[in-house]
Amino acid sequence: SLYPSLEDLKVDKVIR
Amino acid sequence: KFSDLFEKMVPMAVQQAMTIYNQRKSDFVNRLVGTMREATNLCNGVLASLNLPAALEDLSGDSIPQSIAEKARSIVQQGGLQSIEQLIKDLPELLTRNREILDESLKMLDEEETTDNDLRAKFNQRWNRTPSGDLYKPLRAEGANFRSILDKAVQADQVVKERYNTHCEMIALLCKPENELSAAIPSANPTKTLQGSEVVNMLRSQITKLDEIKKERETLEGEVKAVTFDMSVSFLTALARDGAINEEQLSSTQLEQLYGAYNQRVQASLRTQEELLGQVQTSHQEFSNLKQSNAESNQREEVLKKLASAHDSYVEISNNLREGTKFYNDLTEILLKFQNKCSDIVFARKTERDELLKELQQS
Repeated sequence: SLYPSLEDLKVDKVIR
Repeated sequence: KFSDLFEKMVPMAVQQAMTIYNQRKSDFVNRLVGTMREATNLCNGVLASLNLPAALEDLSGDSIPQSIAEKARSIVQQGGLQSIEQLIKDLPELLTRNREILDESLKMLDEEETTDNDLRAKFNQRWNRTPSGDLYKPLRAEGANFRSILDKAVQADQVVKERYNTHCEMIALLCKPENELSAAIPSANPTKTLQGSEVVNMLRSQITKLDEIKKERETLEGEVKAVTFDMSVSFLTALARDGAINEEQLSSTQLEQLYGAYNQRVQASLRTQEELLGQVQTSHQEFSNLKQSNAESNQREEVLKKLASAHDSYVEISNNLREGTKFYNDLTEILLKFQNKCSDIVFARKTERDELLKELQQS
């Protein structure tokens, strides 16, 4: 794939 | 009508294990799919470089070989050059939109921080809340990450544009009406006499087998992507039973179970293709020796090869553009969420600031 993966960013990170 | 709002809630350890598992799974699937696509591209590239199957169809030496005509029809059907030109034209706007959302968000943080610092300079110890700069570190780190992602996207855009520039002339030719396309391909001696010969039949059968393998891979890709499994149940069970989750072991065992067989089939497909391509090379050598080549037939062959490659390039560029467009659209959604986070925290800081100012004025 040519473009960067957005997989990590799609997960809503827990806000502490 | 009760629905449990907390149905999806799991222990933190399970949540973290699921994140890693999903990453492992998508890495695995992407690698598998990537391997298959690479193999298909390789196959297409080799055949195009040998002018196959066009050379086998080229009876008259001056009409368009069937496979080339099909390739032409296929890309005209997909929208021809115009559709990819349009997508390329749209890319800069998509990029700009994303940049603007990111810039706006970070600007909000900068402005609030400036005000906070000014007030801290004015009131010294009496302005005793945490400095905005400290609070905003994680968000700014996120912002920096987004910037580097956009930089990579810009490079990807460039690659696509260059691919397009390299191949647009031939693609345009392939999109022309049949008579214009035919006129653009140099004429040459007919190879009628070779039809029915054993080497031509062998090549035909080898190419048919390669087409079957490529089709199988398409099906396989669909199957691999359709695999679903709820890993959270396994993690929950492990946690309840052992008090801890050995994520790496559980994940790799499960992934092997889910995808092991598919992996084997992919490897087998690669081996079969390699064998067949070897056979094609050998047969083609024989075929070339039988054909009587001269300057005209070589010229004709060169143009036919370029046209076959143009089709492959068109497919590749279309895929790239689809991926790029989806990337920018998905990123917009993510950046809008980020923008909301920034505006929420800035709003909270402003509210707090106003209250602090009131207290200080009263005291």
